[in-house]
Order: sequence, then C-alpha cells, then structure tokens
Amino acid sequence: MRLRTIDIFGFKSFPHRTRVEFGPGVSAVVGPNGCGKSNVADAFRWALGEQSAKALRGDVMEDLIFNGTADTPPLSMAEVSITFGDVSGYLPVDGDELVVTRRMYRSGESHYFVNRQPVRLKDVRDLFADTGLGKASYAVVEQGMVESIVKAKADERRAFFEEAA
Amino acid sequence: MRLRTIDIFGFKSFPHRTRVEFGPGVSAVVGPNGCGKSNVADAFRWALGEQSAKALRGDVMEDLIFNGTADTPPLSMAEVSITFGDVSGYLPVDGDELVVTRRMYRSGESHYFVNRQPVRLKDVRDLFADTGLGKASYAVVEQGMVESIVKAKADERRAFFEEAA
Amino acid sequence: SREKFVATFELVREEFQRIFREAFGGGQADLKLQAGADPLDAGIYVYAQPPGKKMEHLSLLSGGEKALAAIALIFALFNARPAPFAILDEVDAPLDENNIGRFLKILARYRDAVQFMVITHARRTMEESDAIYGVTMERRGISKVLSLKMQEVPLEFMEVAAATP
Amino acid sequence: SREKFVATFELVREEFQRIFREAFGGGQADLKLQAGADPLDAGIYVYAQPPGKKMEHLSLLSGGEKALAAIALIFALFNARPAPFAILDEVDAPLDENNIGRFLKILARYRDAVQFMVITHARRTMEESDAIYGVTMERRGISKVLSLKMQEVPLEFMEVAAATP
Ligand SMILES: Nc1ncnc2c1ncn2[C@@H]1O[C@H](COP(=O)(O)OP(=O)(O)OP(=O)(O)O)[C@@H](O)[C@H]1O
Ligand SMILES: Nc1ncnc2c1ncn2[C@@H]1O[C@H](COP(=O)(O)OP(=O)(O)OP(=O)(O)O)[C@@H](O)[C@H]1O
Ligand SMILES: [Mg+2]
Ligand SMILES: [Mg+2]
Repeated sequence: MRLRTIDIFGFKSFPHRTRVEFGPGVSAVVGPNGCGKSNVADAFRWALGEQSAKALRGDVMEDLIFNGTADTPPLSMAEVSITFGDVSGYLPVDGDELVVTRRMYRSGESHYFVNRQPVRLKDVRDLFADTGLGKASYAVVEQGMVESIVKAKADERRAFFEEAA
Repeated sequence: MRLRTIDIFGFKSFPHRTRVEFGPGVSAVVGPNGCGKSNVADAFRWALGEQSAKALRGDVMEDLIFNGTADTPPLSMAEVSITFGDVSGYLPVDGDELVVTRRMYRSGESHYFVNRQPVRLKDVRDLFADTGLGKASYAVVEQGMVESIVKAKADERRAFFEEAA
Repeated sequence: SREKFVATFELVREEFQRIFREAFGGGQADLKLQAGADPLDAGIYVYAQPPGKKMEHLSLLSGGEKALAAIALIFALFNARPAPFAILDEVDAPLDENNIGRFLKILARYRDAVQFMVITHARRTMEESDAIYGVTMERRGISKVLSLKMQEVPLEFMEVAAATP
Repeated sequence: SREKFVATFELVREEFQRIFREAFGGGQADLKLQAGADPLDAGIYVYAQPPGKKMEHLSLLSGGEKALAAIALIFALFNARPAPFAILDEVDAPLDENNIGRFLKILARYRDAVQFMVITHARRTMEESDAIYGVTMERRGISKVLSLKMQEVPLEFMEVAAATP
C-alpha cells in the first residue's frame, strides 16, 4: 500500500485546491513558521476520521474550515481526499486504488466517501483498522509531541502498543 | 543587582566543583544533547528554593544529587551557591554582595545560607519576593515550556501576572 | 490589592501589544480579563493576529507563531517588573531563521537592564551573544563548563540551517 | 487477546533495545510491564541508560535524549506493525547535529518499507530526503505547496547550525 496524493480544499489555510504528491522514501516538507506545514499533517488525520477538534488545534470543528484572510472571504466547506495506490491484497476494496474523502460544512456534520461512494465513519475506521493508521496511531507524530510517548503515564502508553498488536 | 557566579558541586551531572561566571548582557550556553546545560538552569532554581523535585525533572529530591557514572561513585551531598553583586539598595542586606547557598544530603533535608549564615527557606523567599525571581517566575523559561505560557489555561496564566504585580 | 493587579495587567497588555507587533512585523494581539469575574480571580485570555491573518484563538497558531507570541508576552511581563536576571532554555528551537532574528532584536533591547543566560543550539543566537559557555562531557556523565570564543565553538554544538539569500 | 498483546510487547521491547543502542551509539534501554497487573491492563514503563551514564528514569534525561529515546520507541513500534505511511512533525527540533545524523541513519533503513512525510527546519534532514516540498504564503494567510530541489530551497526555511569539524 502506497500513499499517492493528499488533495486539500477549504481546510485551514488552504482555500484553493492544493495537491501534494508523494513518491517512495522520505518527502521533506519545509517552509517558514506559520506557512501551513502542520496543517497538511492535520488534513491527513482529519480525512482518516479524527473526531476531536482539539487534537487538530481547533476549539470546534468549524475552526478547521478556511476562515478568511485580510483580502479573501471565508469558505463554507472543507474537503480533503487521500489517494492510496497498490492496495489490492492490503485493503478489502475492488481495484488497486483507494480514495478516502471527508467533506464538512459550517453546520459541522461530516460526510465520508470511499472511491466517491458515500460511507459511514465506521466504514473508514474498519477499512484502516489493521494498517497501523488507526486511532492511537504511532504513525503520526505531532509537532512538539515526540517526547509525549516517553513522558506519557504508563497506562497512556499502552494505547500505542495496542495499536501495534 | 547583578548575577556574578553560580557554583555547583554534587548537583545532578556536576560531581566536581564547577563555577559559571556571568558578565553583563547575554551569555549563551551551548553544548551537545545531554551534556548538562539545562542542569545549570535547574541548579539556579533549586538554590533559590524550588521545593518540587518534579519541577526539576526528578521523582524525589534525592534524584538531584550526583548519582554516579560508570567509573565515578555517587556523592552524598549537593550544594549550589549563587553570588549576586551590586545588591545594596535592592535587597535588605549589609554590604554589596549576597551569596545564597543551598545544601542537601541524601536524607533529603535542605539547609539554606545567606552570606554563609544559616537561614530558613522563608528568609530566602522573603529576600527575593519583590525581585521577579519569586516562585511563579516568568524569569526562568524551562526547555520546551516557552509555549506553556500561551497554552496554559486562563487561570494558570494569572500566576505570572501576580508575580509581576 | 485589586488596583495594583489591574494596573499591572493594563501595563503588561500595552507592552504585549507593542512587542507582538515588533516580533511579527505587524499584526496585533490582546490580553483580556475573564468577563464578569473579580479581577483578583479572573482568568487571562490571549488573542493574536499575525499580519494578514484573522484574529484568532492562540491554539490555531503554528508552533513557531506560538513560541514567538509567548516570547513577546514574557518580555511584556519583564517591562512590568524587570527581574535582574533571566534564563531562556532553547526558546529559539521552534523558530525559523527570520524569527530568530526578530527574537534577537528584542532581546538586544533588554541587554542593558537584564542579564540573560540563553541556552541554545542556533548559531545566530551564539553569534549575537556577549559571552559563550560550552558545556561538555569529556568524561561521560560528568559535566564541565568552559568559556569559549565564537570561533572555538565545536560545530556539533549547533544545528545546521541557513539564512535568507 | 492476551497472548497477542504479550507477544507484541516482547517484540517491541527487543526492537527498542536494539534501536536505542544504535541511536545513542551504545548504552541500553528497557520496557517493563507494570508488575502484578494483568497484561491487558498493565501500564508500560520505559528505562533508558545513555552510554557511560546510570540507568535511570526517563524524566532525568535531557530534552534531546528524551526525543531520541522516543524516536527509537516509535521505530520499534513500526517493526511490530509497519504502517505504510508516517508523518514526523519536527521530531529533529530538540536534536543536535550528531543526533540528527543518527536519526537520519535509522530513518534511511525504513525508507523501502515505509513512506515518510518529515516536516523539518534542519538542513541535514532536507539534504538526505528523496523529495522536498516547500510550503509558502506568498499571499498572506494562504498556503501554497511547491515541489523543490535542494538548491532551490529558500534559506529562510532553515535554521543555522554547523556540522562537526
Ligand atoms: N481555519 C483556518 N482558516 C485560515 N487559516 C487557518 C485556519 N486554521 C489555521 N490557520 C492558519 O494556519 C497557520 C498555522 O499553520 P501551521 O501550523 O501549519 O504552520 P507551520 O508551517 O507548521 O509552522 P511552524 O514551523 O511554526 O510549525 C496559522 O497561522 C493560522 O492562521
Ligand atoms: N543526579 C544525577 N546524577 C548524575 N547525572 C544526572 C543526574 N540528574 C541528571 N543527570 C544527567 O544529566 C543529563 C541531562 O542533562 P541536561 O538536561 O542538562 O542536558 P542538556 O545539555 O540540557 O541537553 P539537551 O540539549 O538535550 O537539552 C542526563 O543525561 C542525566 O544523565
Ligand atoms: Mg508546524
Ligand atoms: Mg536541555
């Protein structure tokens, strides 16, 4: 299973359709403070079903929709799609490509799609259950949180191990 | 009031008498990971009366006494002295120099001295009460904590303002 | 007393607004006491608006923006009651080169009134300090402090990056 | 199930011990399940002993040592269940140049099995990546993503330090 692209539109500081393509190996993401690097990581976690606005540095989910700048009006919707390739044999889907999409309006309710077909959050969760990309994932280390896995209390640390089991 | 020297002996990774002298302006402290830079900052806070071992990254106060290396035996005592100059008119002491010393044995109880005369912790606290170097001091920003003053809850943030009032 | 606290709060608030604009090269910031509460109990809320962006809750700021806002607040507290001495432990770690430059410009303004001990891995911070102390562990586990000139600083004490072309 | 959890725990423990020694160039580390508790409820304790130092509670380690130990643990979890994709947001920020080098050496070993998105300010991490994406805000408040070659990376995206002479 390979990550191909992350498409961001209306999420946080991305008011225009933006595509980030990934090749094999290590892709470095660089840029000055406040330009939107961590927002790309947030977009990935949100699309895979993250339910807590606080975990994405917002107060409420609505904070995640582009709220405008000095000269650009706010948007009313946020949408992120993640495209995975070489999924056959890894995930229970037809074909070799999988596109997971999450869309949310200012009203706050989210809609999920797999290969453009509407699904429930639970379906997205089940799809990724055994991939290590689940809820308590050690695969996404947030900014400033690298030490939290060692600073965590012994029982909090269990969640990472259960994810790996 | 000026800081002149910090003398460290037996505190954390300093088994030998070590003196750090300070001049005016900015003194940069540099060195590889784990060499003892933050331990110097801990020594300063400890000498001024810090009572929480956890705030100094230990479990119990005894963790702060040099506990040995592969080839050097542990010590049974830790002592830190801080020398301030130009204190007349700033602090209620005779003369122009002030030396604050804290000494602790493995039993855990601490002894405080001002200009080599034994005093109580309360005396040290009273001495520095109006200098901004008190308990909730904004004057010492620990590693990784620079954001804590903005991440703190609104009521926790009050402590910094009360220190400045 | 209540008057003293409110007077200090107002002073810190004004200073924070000024220093924030200098730190971010524009934008605005504010401090607010919890509405409806007694000033002696009220929580303190921080708002920040980097230049060209919307005024928002601090939690939406990036890691580097939060650190810079926190630095502005710490210096604002200094103005209310200047401690004679301060320790800053790697406050420049989340900052990019431009923001390290702004931080150092603000730091330089306090250099005559306050002595600073600044623990850092950033070359630019070392270059602009008045004195440099290297901490090493020539014998593993045992810290030693040496006074250094900039050209003597072993390069593994620093992290590599680069300044604006 | 209990057997599965214990088997995973043992695997992660062995890997952590191996990767820790590589990350620190020696020393040792260990993971322990809370004594006397059912493995399905037990807390997990982490012990670390950098080379030449005493085995101690993680809290006594330095900022950089904690980050490096956390990185070793995250890669150990990867060995138990390799997620196809991982995001590391500025995990190299607390590390000095030598430890960034060790981190990159470990990262390189997983490059064939796992795709990484590494958000960083460190030049060395950029130099050793397979692709570089720059995120900018040409129009304030609006993020844009560009694919870059190393020589095109604007220097203000990086922080300045220097490698071992
Ligand atoms: N809903 C939103 N609408 C518009 N902009 C937003 C929204 N949410 C967050 N932002 C902007 O995103 C910026 C933060 O971006 P991000 O955290 O990705 O920065 P970064 O590149 O990771 O920076 P650093 O190097 O400091 O960590 C903030 O300045 C904020 O203004
Ligand atoms: N009581 C003690 N006896 C001996 N050594 C100790 C004691 N307490 C802490 N140490 C040692 O001090 C080291 C940490 O030092 P410190 O936190 O000052 O490092 P640092 O220079 O700030 O590094 P970094 O750049 O990673 O922040 C640890 O490796 C630990 O072994
Ligand atoms: Mg970030
Ligand atoms: Mg440190």
